[in-house]
Amino acid sequence: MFRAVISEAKEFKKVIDAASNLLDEICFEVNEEGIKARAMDPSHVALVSIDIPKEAFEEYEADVHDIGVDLEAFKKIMNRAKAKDKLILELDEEKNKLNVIFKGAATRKFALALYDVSSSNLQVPDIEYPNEILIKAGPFVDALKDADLVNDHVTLKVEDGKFIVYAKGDLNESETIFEEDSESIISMNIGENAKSTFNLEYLRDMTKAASSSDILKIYLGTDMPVKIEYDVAGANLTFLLAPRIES
Amino acid sequence: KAKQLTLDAFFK
Repeated sequence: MFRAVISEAKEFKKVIDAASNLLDEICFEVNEEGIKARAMDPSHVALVSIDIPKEAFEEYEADVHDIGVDLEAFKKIMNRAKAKDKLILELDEEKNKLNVIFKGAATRKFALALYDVSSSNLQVPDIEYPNEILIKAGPFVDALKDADLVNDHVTLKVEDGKFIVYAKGDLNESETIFEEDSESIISMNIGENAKSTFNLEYLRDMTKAASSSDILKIYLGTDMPVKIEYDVAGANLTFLLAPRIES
Repeated sequence: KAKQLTLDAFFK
Protein backbone atom coordinates (compact mmCIF):
# COMPACT_ATOMS: atom_id res chain seq x y z
CA MET A 1 0.00 0.00 0.00
CA PHE A 2 0.95 3.62 -0.43
CA ARG A 3 -0.91 6.64 0.90
CA ALA A 4 0.52 10.09 1.58
CA VAL A 5 -1.14 13.33 2.64
CA ILE A 6 0.54 16.63 1.86
CA SER A 7 -0.78 19.74 3.59
CA GLU A 8 -0.09 22.10 0.70
CA ALA A 9 -0.74 20.75 -2.78
CA LYS A 10 0.76 23.92 -4.30
CA GLU A 11 4.13 23.21 -2.68
CA PHE A 12 4.22 19.65 -3.99
CA LYS A 13 3.37 21.04 -7.42
CA LYS A 14 6.78 22.74 -7.41
CA VAL A 15 8.51 19.39 -6.99
CA ILE A 16 6.62 17.94 -9.96
CA ASP A 17 7.30 21.09 -12.00
CA ALA A 18 11.03 20.85 -11.28
CA ALA A 19 11.15 17.26 -12.48
CA SER A 20 8.89 17.75 -15.48
CA ASN A 21 11.06 20.56 -16.82
CA LEU A 22 13.80 18.01 -17.44
CA LEU A 23 12.17 14.58 -17.61
CA ASP A 24 9.26 12.98 -19.50
CA GLU A 25 8.59 10.26 -16.97
CA ILE A 26 9.77 9.29 -13.54
CA CYS A 27 9.72 6.33 -11.20
CA PHE A 28 8.95 7.21 -7.59
CA GLU A 29 10.44 4.56 -5.34
CA VAL A 30 8.35 4.55 -2.18
CA ASN A 31 8.98 2.66 1.03
CA GLU A 32 8.25 3.12 4.72
CA GLU A 33 10.93 5.85 4.98
CA GLY A 34 9.63 8.11 2.23
CA ILE A 35 9.78 8.73 -1.51
CA LYS A 36 12.80 8.97 -3.76
CA ALA A 37 13.39 9.28 -7.46
CA ARG A 38 16.52 9.60 -9.58
CA ALA A 39 16.60 10.06 -13.32
CA MET A 40 18.65 11.51 -16.13
CA ASP A 41 17.08 13.55 -18.88
CA PRO A 42 16.89 11.82 -22.30
CA SER A 43 20.16 13.42 -23.49
CA HIS A 44 22.03 12.44 -20.29
CA VAL A 45 23.11 16.03 -19.74
CA ALA A 46 21.16 16.51 -16.51
CA LEU A 47 20.24 14.40 -13.52
CA VAL A 48 17.36 14.99 -11.15
CA SER A 49 17.24 13.48 -7.69
CA ILE A 50 14.24 13.87 -5.40
CA ASP A 51 14.12 12.76 -1.77
CA ILE A 52 11.02 13.31 0.33
CA PRO A 53 11.32 11.88 3.84
CA LYS A 54 8.09 10.70 5.43
CA GLU A 55 8.37 13.58 7.92
CA ALA A 56 7.54 15.98 5.08
CA PHE A 57 4.02 14.52 4.93
CA GLU A 58 1.07 15.14 7.17
CA GLU A 59 0.30 11.43 6.99
CA TYR A 60 2.42 8.75 5.39
CA GLU A 61 2.06 5.03 5.05
CA ALA A 62 3.84 2.87 2.47
CA ASP A 63 5.27 -0.52 1.62
CA VAL A 64 7.85 -0.90 -1.11
CA HIS A 65 6.54 0.11 -4.54
CA ASP A 66 7.83 1.55 -7.79
CA ILE A 67 5.35 4.13 -9.05
CA GLY A 68 6.10 5.15 -12.63
CA VAL A 69 4.21 8.14 -13.99
CA ASP A 70 4.13 10.39 -17.03
CA LEU A 71 5.28 13.76 -15.72
CA GLU A 72 3.43 15.87 -18.27
CA ALA A 73 0.14 14.29 -17.20
CA PHE A 74 1.03 14.61 -13.49
CA LYS A 75 2.02 18.24 -13.99
CA LYS A 76 -1.28 19.07 -15.73
CA ILE A 77 -3.19 17.53 -12.82
CA MET A 78 -1.07 19.41 -10.25
CA ASN A 79 -1.78 22.63 -12.15
CA ARG A 80 -5.40 22.19 -11.07
CA ALA A 81 -4.52 22.45 -7.37
CA LYS A 82 -6.09 25.40 -5.55
CA ALA A 83 -4.23 27.53 -3.04
CA LYS A 84 -5.53 25.88 0.13
CA ASP A 85 -5.95 22.36 -1.19
CA LYS A 86 -4.55 19.39 0.64
CA LEU A 87 -3.11 16.68 -1.57
CA ILE A 88 -3.63 12.97 -1.08
CA LEU A 89 -1.64 10.51 -3.15
CA GLU A 90 -2.71 6.89 -3.00
CA LEU A 91 -1.80 3.85 -5.00
CA ASP A 92 -4.68 1.80 -6.39
CA GLU A 93 -2.97 -1.52 -7.01
CA GLU A 94 -6.08 -3.16 -8.46
CA LYS A 95 -6.64 -0.55 -11.13
CA ASN A 96 -2.93 0.21 -11.50
CA LYS A 97 -3.43 3.92 -10.97
CA LEU A 98 -2.07 6.63 -8.74
CA ASN A 99 -5.02 8.50 -7.25
CA VAL A 100 -4.31 12.21 -6.97
CA ILE A 101 -6.90 13.80 -4.70
CA PHE A 102 -7.31 17.50 -3.91
CA LYS A 103 -9.21 18.31 -0.73
CA GLY A 104 -10.42 21.86 -0.47
CA ALA A 105 -13.81 23.44 -1.13
CA ALA A 106 -14.64 20.10 -2.74
CA THR A 107 -12.87 16.76 -3.01
CA ARG A 108 -11.55 16.31 -6.56
CA LYS A 109 -10.08 13.04 -7.68
CA PHE A 110 -7.86 12.13 -10.58
CA ALA A 111 -6.65 8.63 -11.37
CA LEU A 112 -3.25 8.81 -13.05
CA ALA A 113 -2.17 5.87 -15.22
CA LEU A 114 0.94 4.06 -14.07
CA TYR A 115 3.75 3.33 -16.47
CA ASP A 116 6.30 0.62 -16.35
CA VAL A 117 9.17 3.01 -15.75
CA SER A 118 11.87 0.89 -14.23
CA SER A 119 13.60 2.39 -11.24
CA SER A 120 16.99 3.50 -12.44
CA ASN A 121 19.17 2.54 -9.47
CA LEU A 122 21.06 5.69 -10.34
CA GLN A 123 23.12 7.23 -7.61
CA VAL A 124 24.24 10.83 -7.62
CA PRO A 125 27.95 10.32 -8.32
CA ASP A 126 30.12 11.05 -5.35
CA ILE A 127 32.21 13.84 -6.84
CA GLU A 128 34.50 15.88 -4.61
CA TYR A 129 34.08 19.56 -5.20
CA PRO A 130 36.61 22.28 -4.34
CA ASN A 131 33.94 24.95 -3.84
CA GLU A 132 30.58 25.11 -2.12
CA ILE A 133 28.45 28.25 -2.34
CA LEU A 134 25.25 28.89 -0.43
CA ILE A 135 23.33 31.60 -2.21
CA LYS A 136 19.78 32.96 -2.24
CA ALA A 137 17.91 31.63 -5.26
CA GLY A 138 16.52 35.03 -6.29
CA PRO A 139 19.82 36.79 -7.02
CA PHE A 140 21.27 33.69 -8.68
CA VAL A 141 18.25 33.32 -10.99
CA ASP A 142 18.55 37.04 -11.77
CA ALA A 143 22.18 36.51 -12.77
CA LEU A 144 21.03 33.71 -15.10
CA LYS A 145 18.41 36.02 -16.59
CA ASP A 146 21.11 38.62 -17.24
CA ALA A 147 23.26 35.98 -18.93
CA ASP A 148 20.28 34.91 -21.04
CA LEU A 149 20.36 38.32 -22.74
CA VAL A 150 23.72 37.66 -24.34
CA ASN A 151 24.05 33.91 -24.96
CA ASP A 152 22.54 30.46 -24.47
CA HIS A 153 25.30 29.32 -22.15
CA VAL A 154 26.87 30.73 -19.01
CA THR A 155 30.14 30.37 -17.13
CA LEU A 156 30.09 29.91 -13.37
CA LYS A 157 33.41 30.92 -11.83
CA VAL A 158 35.10 31.09 -8.48
CA GLU A 159 37.84 33.68 -8.71
CA ASP A 160 39.80 35.22 -5.86
CA GLY A 161 37.10 34.45 -3.32
CA LYS A 162 34.27 35.73 -5.49
CA PHE A 163 31.49 33.80 -7.19
CA ILE A 164 30.93 35.08 -10.72
CA VAL A 165 28.18 34.37 -13.26
CA TYR A 166 29.50 35.37 -16.66
CA ALA A 167 28.20 35.18 -20.21
CA LYS A 168 29.75 36.27 -23.46
CA GLY A 169 27.96 36.46 -26.78
CA ASP A 170 29.24 37.43 -30.21
CA LEU A 171 28.71 41.07 -29.36
CA ASN A 172 27.74 41.49 -25.74
CA GLU A 173 28.71 40.30 -22.30
CA SER A 174 27.10 40.11 -18.88
CA GLU A 175 28.62 39.53 -15.48
CA THR A 176 27.26 39.24 -11.94
CA ILE A 177 29.79 39.28 -9.13
CA PHE A 178 28.91 37.89 -5.71
CA GLU A 179 31.41 38.80 -3.01
CA GLU A 180 31.53 36.77 0.17
CA ASP A 181 29.97 39.56 2.24
CA SER A 182 27.19 40.26 -0.27
CA GLU A 183 23.70 39.89 1.15
CA SER A 184 22.93 37.26 -1.51
CA ILE A 185 25.58 34.92 -0.13
CA ILE A 186 24.89 32.80 2.93
CA SER A 187 28.34 31.23 2.94
CA MET A 188 31.19 30.36 0.60
CA ASN A 189 33.51 27.47 1.20
CA ILE A 190 36.23 28.15 -1.36
CA GLY A 191 39.05 25.69 -2.03
CA GLU A 192 40.46 26.94 -5.32
CA ASN A 193 39.64 29.04 -8.38
CA ALA A 194 37.33 27.13 -10.70
CA LYS A 195 35.39 27.65 -13.90
CA SER A 196 32.79 25.61 -15.77
CA THR A 197 30.37 26.52 -18.56
CA PHE A 198 26.79 25.31 -18.75
CA ASN A 199 23.72 25.38 -20.93
CA LEU A 200 21.57 28.19 -19.62
CA GLU A 201 18.18 26.66 -20.34
CA TYR A 202 18.99 23.64 -18.19
CA LEU A 203 20.17 25.86 -15.35
CA ARG A 204 16.99 27.92 -15.59
CA ASP A 205 14.88 24.76 -15.50
CA MET A 206 16.80 23.39 -12.50
CA THR A 207 16.22 26.52 -10.46
CA LYS A 208 12.57 27.10 -11.42
CA ALA A 209 11.08 25.34 -8.40
CA ALA A 210 13.01 27.55 -5.96
CA SER A 211 11.36 30.62 -4.45
CA SER A 212 13.57 33.69 -4.43
CA SER A 213 14.33 33.42 -0.71
CA ASP A 214 15.15 29.69 -0.90
CA ILE A 215 18.81 28.84 -0.45
CA LEU A 216 20.68 27.05 -3.20
CA LYS A 217 23.76 25.00 -2.45
CA ILE A 218 26.00 25.17 -5.51
CA TYR A 219 28.99 22.86 -5.83
CA LEU A 220 31.46 24.00 -8.47
CA GLY A 221 34.72 22.72 -9.97
CA THR A 222 36.57 23.17 -13.24
CA ASP A 223 35.00 21.44 -16.26
CA MET A 224 32.95 19.37 -13.85
CA PRO A 225 29.19 18.92 -13.54
CA VAL A 226 27.65 21.59 -11.33
CA LYS A 227 25.58 20.25 -8.46
CA ILE A 228 22.67 22.36 -7.22
CA GLU A 229 20.68 21.38 -4.14
CA TYR A 230 17.70 22.96 -2.44
CA ASP A 231 14.65 22.10 -0.39
CA VAL A 232 11.06 22.61 -1.47
CA ALA A 233 8.16 21.63 0.78
CA GLY A 234 10.36 19.34 2.86
CA ALA A 235 11.63 17.61 -0.28
CA ASN A 236 15.33 17.67 -1.11
CA LEU A 237 15.98 18.36 -4.78
CA THR A 238 19.43 17.72 -6.23
CA PHE A 239 20.37 18.49 -9.80
CA LEU A 240 23.53 17.68 -11.67
CA LEU A 241 24.36 19.32 -15.00
CA ALA A 242 27.23 18.29 -17.28
CA PRO A 243 29.49 21.11 -18.51
CA ARG A 244 30.32 22.32 -21.99
CA ILE A 245 34.01 22.21 -22.69
CA GLU A 246 36.24 23.81 -25.29
CA SER A 247 37.56 21.13 -27.61
CA LYS B 1 34.57 24.88 -30.55
CA ALA B 2 32.53 24.06 -27.46
CA LYS B 3 31.17 20.60 -26.81
CA GLN B 4 28.39 19.61 -24.42
CA LEU B 5 29.50 16.67 -22.28
CA THR B 6 27.07 14.07 -20.94
CA LEU B 7 27.00 12.91 -17.35
CA ASP B 8 27.97 9.38 -18.38
CA ALA B 9 31.61 10.50 -18.42
CA PHE B 10 31.35 11.24 -14.68
CA PHE B 11 29.64 7.97 -13.69
CA LYS B 12 32.69 5.83 -13.22
